[in-house]
Amino acid sequence: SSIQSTLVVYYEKI
Amino acid sequence: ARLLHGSIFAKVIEGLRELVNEATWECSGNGITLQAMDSSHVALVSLVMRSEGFESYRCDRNMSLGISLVSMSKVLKTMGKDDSLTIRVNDDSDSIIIAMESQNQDKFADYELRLMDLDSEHLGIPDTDYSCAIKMPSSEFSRICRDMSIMGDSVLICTTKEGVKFSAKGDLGQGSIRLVQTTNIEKEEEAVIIEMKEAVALTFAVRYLSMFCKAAPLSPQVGLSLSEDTPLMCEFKIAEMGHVRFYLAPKIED
Repeated sequence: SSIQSTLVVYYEKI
Repeated sequence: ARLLHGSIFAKVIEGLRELVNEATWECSGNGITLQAMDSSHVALVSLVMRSEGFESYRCDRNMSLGISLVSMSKVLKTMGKDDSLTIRVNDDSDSIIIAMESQNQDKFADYELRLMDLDSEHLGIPDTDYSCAIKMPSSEFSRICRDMSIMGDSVLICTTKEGVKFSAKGDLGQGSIRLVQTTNIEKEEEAVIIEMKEAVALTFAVRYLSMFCKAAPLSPQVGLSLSEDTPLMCEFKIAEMGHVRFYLAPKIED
């Protein structure tokens, strides 16, 4: 089954 | 900021307000930008409205304006279809003024909305060289999201040189829609164009894609940019003035 990732996994907080 | 066709602004707000209820608008001499994430940090919207796209635009100093998009949407719903729109914030004011003017200048409406103090988080999104860029009619994309949501919560997007396939499965069974690339482009607005460096297969939550489709009235075409292990970028252009870009984190194998 798949789980939802979040954007903070891919992009840095600025 | 004045727009002869105020409906453009109303469409922008309608496109954003479901994903982000409130957001900070950054105003500068170059225009208006906004970046905001949904509360679960799964999706992000980035808006650019350049100053030259407005009938008139002036910003004497940079300002960050916290605005309830839900309230702004309610105000903009009062606007006539062909009304022009002027948005104004005076120095040291805690509210934004939304002024509407009918086409034959026989009706003038003014609203003031209180500004909000918002904590905003920003993400640095690098320029990405995506493996695959798809363009298709935005109405078609809306329809696909609607149809796929019948079958499941997630949609798998697979691209090949021939076309793009959307598929979903769930308790009912499964379904898929395959679009083939348009070979003979007569009307650019109706074309499906796929630029592919590498095939991709990525899964996304349909619920978010459907929210992005709320911005579909802004543009006859939508752009979907995909790379493996990268958030999807879904773009609607705003005529000559800018764009609304949505980013969506993919679903990954547990």
